Amino acid sequence: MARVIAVTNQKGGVGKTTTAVNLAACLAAAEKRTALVDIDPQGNATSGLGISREGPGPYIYEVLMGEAKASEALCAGAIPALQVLPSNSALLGAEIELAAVEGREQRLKKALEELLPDYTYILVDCPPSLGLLTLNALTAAHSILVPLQCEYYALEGLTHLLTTLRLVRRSFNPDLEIEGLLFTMYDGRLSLNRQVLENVRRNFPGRVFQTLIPRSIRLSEAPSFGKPVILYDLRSAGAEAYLNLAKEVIDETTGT
Amino acid sequence: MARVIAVTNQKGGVGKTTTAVNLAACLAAAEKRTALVDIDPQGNATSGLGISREGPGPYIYEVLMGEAKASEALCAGAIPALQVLPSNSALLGAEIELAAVEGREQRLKKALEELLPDYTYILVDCPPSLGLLTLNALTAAHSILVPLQCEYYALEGLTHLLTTLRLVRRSFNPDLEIEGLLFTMYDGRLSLNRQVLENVRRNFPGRVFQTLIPRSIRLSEAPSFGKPVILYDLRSAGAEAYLNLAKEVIDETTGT
Ligand SMILES: Nc1ncnc2c1ncn2[C@@H]1O[C@H](COP(=O)(O)OP(=O)(O)OP(=O)(O)O)[C@@H](O)[C@H]1O
Ligand SMILES: Nc1ncnc2c1ncn2[C@@H]1O[C@H](COP(=O)(O)OP(=O)(O)OP(=O)(O)O)[C@@H](O)[C@H]1O
Ligand SMILES: [Mg+2]
Ligand SMILES: [Mg+2]
Repeated sequence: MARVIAVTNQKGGVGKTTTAVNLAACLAAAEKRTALVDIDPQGNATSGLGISREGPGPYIYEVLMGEAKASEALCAGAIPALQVLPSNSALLGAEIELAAVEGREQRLKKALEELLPDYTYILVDCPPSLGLLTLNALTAAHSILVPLQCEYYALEGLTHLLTTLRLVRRSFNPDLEIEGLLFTMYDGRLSLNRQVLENVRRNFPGRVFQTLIPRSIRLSEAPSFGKPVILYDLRSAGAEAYLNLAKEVIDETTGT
Repeated sequence: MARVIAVTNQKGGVGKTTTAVNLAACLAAAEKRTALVDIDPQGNATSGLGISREGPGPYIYEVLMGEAKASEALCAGAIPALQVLPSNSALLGAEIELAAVEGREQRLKKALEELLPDYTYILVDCPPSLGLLTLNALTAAHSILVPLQCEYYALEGLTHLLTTLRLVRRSFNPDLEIEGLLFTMYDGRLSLNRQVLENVRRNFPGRVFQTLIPRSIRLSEAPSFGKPVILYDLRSAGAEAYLNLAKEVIDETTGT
């Protein structure tokens, strides 16, 4: 049965999409059947993998509204073992529309049930907010992977996120775990980065991934070619870091 | 009468808060009476100026819900001519609560009316989403200032934002203008940054601020001291850039 991991942090621009896209690609490259679900109306994960947001669909919007099955909306990703459930701008209205629907926070969980037997990992790329779309992802997930920048505002956001995690566990998903906190755009030369890293490692022992994702220009260039970084520049520091992360996730989830 | 400028972009982490805080501080340093309204539940602009989010309030939440006047919630900023309307986590539930309220998108506009005669500028720091909180800011504003990173995903978000702008003009605020597009974290050595800059300047002639905000570590350190960068390190490249931006905004709005 698939492990569903929500890649989430309501702080903006911390590397959620970059992590969801590249981790999914690396897990697939390791021959683990992986589905990447884009539940962000911006649809960056969809376009970051070169998938159109203009075609007839269906998209995640139709799946959440019960008009299509998840398996009907999945399309091929850049690597054989990778499939993508794409998002388009129809999702922009979904939060207000979902607010009036029965079982509004369970829609994604129900939709993904049919996929669980066919995949090893299902990653969900979340928008930078704590609204109904993110709540759907947190209710459907077995664990959360939290990308973090080593900066002051990002640290402030972490306490918000952990408060939300407690609320979600109490009301919607008691078994929700933390897969790990992942440092992104890390630059060890900057004292602010080193201080934040030490601070978080001390306060969250055993919860921080060993892998640190460095700031790497190749990671921000790859999406303009619609490719994950391992297909854009396999020798880059960014590609190496996400391959290491994939190895850590596989080791952790298979209990080795 | 104050000019109300919404600092907005639904793409996360592009420098909205850093711009709102530092532009407000620089306008105040130029002796223009300025109010900074924080309408982001994360409350980064509030803490970035060293203001507590734990005190009794009132905060922007009470103002939007009609339980307090804006003038009662304003508190002193770091510079004599600067005041701040702070945000706290009570705002997290506001989008769903506001959805059921009469005139839900006009709440901020109505609340700010009493402040217009007393200020030259009112800046509003928006969250990274296109929900009711951002809609309130776009309805209250005379113009929008859009921070942009020179990266692929940020460019994609621009088309979303411009579609939203057309919708807001049609339904809520026909006179909403574009104050300008502002490039942040700019590094001229990176070809991706140069390409995006040329692309946007070509497609939005006369709409892009001359000032380019460089990537400057002092800008990301200043918030951990609760200070705008001009009080943290006046000689830094970040401080100089925001002082230039303030001059550009003043020249543009006073028609010189
Ligand atoms: N390690 C990295 N090195 C260099 N650039 C990076 C790295 N990770 C992400 N970026 C770039 O930083 C920007 C923000 O990353 P990304 O869009 O993945 O964050 P996000 O958290 O998904 O943002 P949002 O909150 O808008 O969803 C993007 O332009 C991306 O290309
Ligand atoms: N010019 C700059 N140079 C270096 N760091 C910067 C610069 N501008 C912003 N930053 C840092 O980048 C991060 C993102 O900036 P900021 O939080 O202002 O963006 P935002 O658009 O307000 O994010 P959100 O979408 O979460 O509201 C912050 O940690 C900030 O300190
Ligand atoms: Mg994203
Ligand atoms: Mg912000």
